Amino acid sequence: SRTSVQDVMIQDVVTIDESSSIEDAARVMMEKGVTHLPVISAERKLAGIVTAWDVSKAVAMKYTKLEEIMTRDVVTSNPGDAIDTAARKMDSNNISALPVLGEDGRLVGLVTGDGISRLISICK
Amino acid sequence: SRTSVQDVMIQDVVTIDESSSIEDAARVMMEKGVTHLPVISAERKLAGIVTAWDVSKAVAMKYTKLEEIMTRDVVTSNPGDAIDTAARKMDSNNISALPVLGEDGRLVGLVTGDGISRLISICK
Ligand SMILES: C[S@@+](CC[C@H](N)C(=O)[O-])C[C@H]1O[C@@H](n2cnc3c(N)ncnc32)[C@H](O)[C@@H]1O
Ligand SMILES: C[S@@+](CC[C@H](N)C(=O)[O-])C[C@H]1O[C@@H](n2cnc3c(N)ncnc32)[C@H](O)[C@@H]1O
Repeated sequence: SRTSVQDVMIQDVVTIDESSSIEDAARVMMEKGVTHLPVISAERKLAGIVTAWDVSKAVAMKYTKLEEIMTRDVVTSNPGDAIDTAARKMDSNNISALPVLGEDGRLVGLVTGDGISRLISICK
Repeated sequence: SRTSVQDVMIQDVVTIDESSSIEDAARVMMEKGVTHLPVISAERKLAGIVTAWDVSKAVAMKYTKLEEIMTRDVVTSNPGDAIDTAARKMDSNNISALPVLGEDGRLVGLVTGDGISRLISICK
C-alpha cells in the first residue's frame, strides 16, 4: 500500500496570526526551530504562509510589515494524497513545504521536502 | 545501480565570503532564490554555512554580524555517497542541505532534502 501525506506530515503545526509582526514571525521560527509558518486569519482560516526566506527578503528589502512578505496564494496538500504527488507539487512550485488541509478546509498538518526525503532511506 | 549524491546535487552553488554582512547574505538569498549559503574564507576554504533561518534568528535576536549567526561546524557530504546516506545525515542533524566536498576538500556541490524528495516520484 502506498505512503500518503497523512503518514509523513507534521501534525502539531506551528502557525502565526495575520496580525503578527515580521519580528514575531522570526522569533517563533527561532524558538520552535521551523522555517515555514502558515498564517492564520482572525476568522481562524489559512490566510497565507511566511517562511525564513521571506524574513530574509524583509532584511534585504527593508520591509517592515508581515503583509509585505507573506505569500497569500498558498499551495496546499490533502491528507490522502500520495507523497509523490506532494513531492511533485513542491518541485514544480519551487517550495519546500505544503500546509495540509482536511475536508472542511481546516489546517491538519504540514508536509515538507525534508520529511519526504527521510523516506528515501527506506526505498533505496 | 544506486543513486549517488553526485547525481542529484546542485553544481553551481551560490556562496558568500566570510567578510559579508548579514544584509549581503539576505540579498544574495533573495536574488538567487536560495535558502542555504556556504561561507567561504579569504583562503577559499569552507568556513561555515548561513541559512535563511539564521537570518531570521538575527532579526529575532537583533544580531548584526554574520559571525554571530553562521554555523562553523558544517555537516558535509561526498559526491560518491549514496543518497540515503545524505538523507539520513540531514535527518539526524535536523538540517535541510549538505555542502558536497570533493577529494581535495573543495566545494563541488550542494545536496538538499528537496532535491532528494523530488526523486520519490521515481521510486513510489
Ligand atoms: C519560491 S520559494 C524559493 C526559495 C526556496 N526554494 C524556498 O524553499 O524557500 C520562496 C517563496 O515560496 C513561498 N512559499 C513557501 N511555501 C509555500 C506554499 N506552500 N505555498 C505558496 N507559497 C509558498 C514563500 O512564502 C516564499 O516567498
Ligand atoms: C538545526 S536547523 C533547524 C531549522 C530547520 N530544520 C532548518 O533546516 O533550518 C538550523 C541551523 O542549521 C544550520 N545548518 C544548516 N545546514 C547545515 C549544515 N550542512 N551543517 C551544519 N549546520 C547546518 C544552520 O546554519 C542553522 O543555524
